[in-house]
Amino acid sequence: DSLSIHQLAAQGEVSQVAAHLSKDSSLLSRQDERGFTPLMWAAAFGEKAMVDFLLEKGADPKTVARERESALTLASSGGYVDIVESLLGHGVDIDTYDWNGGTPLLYAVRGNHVKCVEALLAKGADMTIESDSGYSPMALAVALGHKKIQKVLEDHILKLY
Amino acid sequence: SQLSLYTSPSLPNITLGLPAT
Repeated sequence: DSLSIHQLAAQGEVSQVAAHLSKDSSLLSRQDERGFTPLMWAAAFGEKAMVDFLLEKGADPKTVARERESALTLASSGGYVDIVESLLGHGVDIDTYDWNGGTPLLYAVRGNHVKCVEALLAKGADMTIESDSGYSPMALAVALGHKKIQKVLEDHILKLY
Repeated sequence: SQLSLYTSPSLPNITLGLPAT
């Protein structure tokens, strides 16, 4: 009964992942049936140490899953600002747009994750990209009643001008 | 030993429940 590399990554089992990688380094970029890599599982479950370990081993943070999900969108949706910043530090595309109709910023707004919104804006996330259904980050914040995020977005706009 | 398995990551539908703009 052994866990897959994806489950081990999600559960933060760094030493076990290291052991698996030493036997088969291709596991680093192994995508599951939906296209998710171990790095994406770790990002989705907020495993910061695992994310850093996998990046150090050379995991590609730019890989996207079948529906164009990325490690950055998963971390932004989960509100894991430390992982968001780690990924942004590795040159990922900050405005990846997936088939679910969202960018990392839109997911952070949707999840009411103020610090993630701030981190993404500070790194130049595009506030004009709308969701599939036509919601900009600002319109989404207003519609969801996420007042603090609305304020962060307004302050950011004021800073731009 | 009982293995605890995490469910596969998924992203929420961003505008679920909101009126279409």
